[in-house]
Amino acid sequence: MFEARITQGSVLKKLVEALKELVTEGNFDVSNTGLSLQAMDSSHVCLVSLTLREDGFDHFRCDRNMAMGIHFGNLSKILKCAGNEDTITLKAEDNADQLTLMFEAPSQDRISDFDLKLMSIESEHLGIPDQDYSAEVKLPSSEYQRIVRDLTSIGDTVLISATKEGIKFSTSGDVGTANITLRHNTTPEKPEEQTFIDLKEPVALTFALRYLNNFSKATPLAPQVKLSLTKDLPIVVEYQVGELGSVRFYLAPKIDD
Amino acid sequence: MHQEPLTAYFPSA
Repeated sequence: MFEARITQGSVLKKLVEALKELVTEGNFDVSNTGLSLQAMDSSHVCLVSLTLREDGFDHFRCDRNMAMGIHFGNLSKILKCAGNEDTITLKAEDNADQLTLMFEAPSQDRISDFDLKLMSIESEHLGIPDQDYSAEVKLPSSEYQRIVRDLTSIGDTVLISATKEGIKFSTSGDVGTANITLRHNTTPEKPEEQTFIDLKEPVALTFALRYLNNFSKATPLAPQVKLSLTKDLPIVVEYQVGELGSVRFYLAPKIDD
Repeated sequence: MHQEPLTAYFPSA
């Protein structure tokens, strides 16, 4: 028996909206520590890693480990039927072929349930080591969204370089070139409006803007986003989802042929 | 330029 209840159901709606265009399907792995997902996009250059902790839910029960194969487009269709203020409960029997989603309005006068058909999905788990990065940059998620959106209108790839001067995003295309530099800035009173640059060594890597732009669909989940960069390694774009957990996007760098 | 698949960076667990 698996059961997970979250009062702030809109978080689940936002999570699925953030993932569904990158990955069409994947396994929700549930255990007594929580719910996780690892899924790659069809070209295998980007990976979504979602971790929701058991204690972040208002109620969580999982009697045995299960992998529930989810089609995210279908899950999104069902979650669109939930109100933004609804409490959402996920339920499945052991070895079930469906996941039940129950939506309760705050006034308790409307309760609905939907069954999502589960799929059998062969998925490859990657071992992602904990490691120190050359540069870690925390910035407002709205700022990240703006940068990648603006640069996507100019070019296809972005060179991200972190130095002691700041973090610079550069692109070029048919219309010309663009450079946006952010400096370490802890002046704003609100922590979520600050930019923190933790630099161990300068690093510069090139990435496809299409993916970085797609990751910014997670903006509604968190006021800040963390970018982690190390030479010759995928970038990590991480959104902390309150006390519930995090969603991380990994993207392989563009390298010279 | 090209991209290597993520499996080139992270081993299968």
